[in-house]
Amino acid sequence: TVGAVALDVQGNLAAATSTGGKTNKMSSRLGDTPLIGCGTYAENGLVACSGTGDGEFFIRSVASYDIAAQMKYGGKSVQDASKFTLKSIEDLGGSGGLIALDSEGRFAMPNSGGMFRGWIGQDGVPHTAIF
Amino acid sequence: MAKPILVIHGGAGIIPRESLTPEMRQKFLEGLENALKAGWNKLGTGCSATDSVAAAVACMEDSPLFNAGCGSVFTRAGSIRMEASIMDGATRQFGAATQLKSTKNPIQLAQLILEKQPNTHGFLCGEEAEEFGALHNLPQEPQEYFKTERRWKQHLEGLELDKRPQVSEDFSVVGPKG
Repeated sequence: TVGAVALDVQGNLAAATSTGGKTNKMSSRLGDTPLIGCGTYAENGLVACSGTGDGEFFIRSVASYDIAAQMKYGGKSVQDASKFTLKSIEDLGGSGGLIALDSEGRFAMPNSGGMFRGWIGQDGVPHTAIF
Repeated sequence: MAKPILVIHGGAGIIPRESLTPEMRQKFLEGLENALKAGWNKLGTGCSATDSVAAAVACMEDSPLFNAGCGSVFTRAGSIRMEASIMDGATRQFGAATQLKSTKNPIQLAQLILEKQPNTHGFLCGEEAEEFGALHNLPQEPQEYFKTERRWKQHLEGLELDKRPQVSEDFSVVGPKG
């Protein structure tokens, strides 16, 4: 699974996710990736989020909107909210990772055991990491 | 004016640290860098966040390294089925598509849906979704385009594990998790 979140100069947020699913899935299986609120979510003034991992657990957790809801109704930071959501997925028995970006440009990239990830800001220098 | 920023991921928890060779690691890092540059080419020149995330994701779909587009994992039946979605935070409209087998860049189909019919047919499935994309000139590819040797090997290994009764339902032991 791959994904991206961005904040543009107008202050608009966006999120995108794309996947081939999981190896040897049944052909008719749907994951969390195309489900808004689960694998993908964006709301101006709040957060943009994309997830990767055990899709069924992201669906059960309504993961992307769960992050937004914690920030919206609980006043949490993007870091605390995304960390809490991933922890709740792990508590259910799932694993994976998330990228989440708030409207001030703060972001979080929590993951269970490694995630291919990167970010680029105003200086135009790409930053990447795996573990 | 906000300070633009782009954040990406290319999958999580799929390759143990010890089995990732330096060469593979370098390839993955280059793949991520390419995606960041593709997205930044949009974002850094004043384009929308929506265009930027679509460009970054499309770049990873074009790379055989990542589990999306070319390089997607196989189904049990040995075919490819892809899905994608995109959401615009400004309008909270979205586009999504699933059960895709020939759309070269599923994220571009999701973006097309977002732009053309977000309030009436935001989430499309299967052949009709791909016909919609083809109607708007989105590139289509045969299944062979999406298949890679590395994913085929994972597929075969998964089928072997599936034959073992003690792990027959444990798909977590095999490859990418989506």
